[in-house]
Amino acid sequence: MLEAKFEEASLFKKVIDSFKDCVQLVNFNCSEHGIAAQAVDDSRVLLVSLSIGTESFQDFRCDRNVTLGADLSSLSKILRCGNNNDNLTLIADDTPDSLLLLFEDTKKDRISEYSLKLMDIDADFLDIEGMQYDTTITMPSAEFAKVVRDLNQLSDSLNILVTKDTVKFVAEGDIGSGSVIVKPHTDMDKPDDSVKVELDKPVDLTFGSKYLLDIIKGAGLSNQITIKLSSETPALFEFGLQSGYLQFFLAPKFNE
Amino acid sequence: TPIQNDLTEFYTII
Repeated sequence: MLEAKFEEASLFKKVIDSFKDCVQLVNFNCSEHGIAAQAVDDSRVLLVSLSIGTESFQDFRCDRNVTLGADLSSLSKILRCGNNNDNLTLIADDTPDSLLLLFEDTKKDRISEYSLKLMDIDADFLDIEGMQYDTTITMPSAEFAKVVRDLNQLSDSLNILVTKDTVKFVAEGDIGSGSVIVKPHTDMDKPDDSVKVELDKPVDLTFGSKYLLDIIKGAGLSNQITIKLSSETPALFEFGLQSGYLQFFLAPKFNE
Repeated sequence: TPIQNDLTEFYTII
């Protein structure tokens, strides 16, 4: 039996909104540690990995491991029916055909109940553990989102170059070119505005802008984004949750 | 023009 109660429905709504546009069918694996999911987009270029730890819930109970196969567009429709500050409880039995979503407005004494039909999803699972990265960048997620949106107007590719003291984003397209340089700095008053670069080796990688546009939809989850890059391997873009994370793994583009 | 890679070139399918 799974019974997972979010104090506010907004957290789960935001998490699902952050990746429902790039993957459609997702297996949510529920265990005593919380809820986790991994899914790859149809083009197999972008992978989403979600972990919501038990600390993110007001109450969490999962007696046996349960897999909830869900169509995110359907789940998202139901999530829109609840208000952001409602309590949201996800309920499923040990071999569920459906997931019960219970929204409670404790002030108004209103309870709304929805049932989502589940499905068997046969999805590839990729071994993404234990990758080594040459550089780790931590920066404000809103700033990263703006860079991606701005440079996307110029090209369908975004080049990220990292050296000891700069991160350079470059786009070159038919109408012209653009670049944004971000330098590491520490903001004592607003730590979330700081930019940190840890570097083992300089990195020069190119990514498809359309996938980065999907990734920045997670920017509402966390004030900061952590980007891990390594030559000629997929990059990791991570938004931290209070307990857990939403990660995107993106395969780079290579020059011929 | 750079060529888009596939994730399965880097990761093993379990």
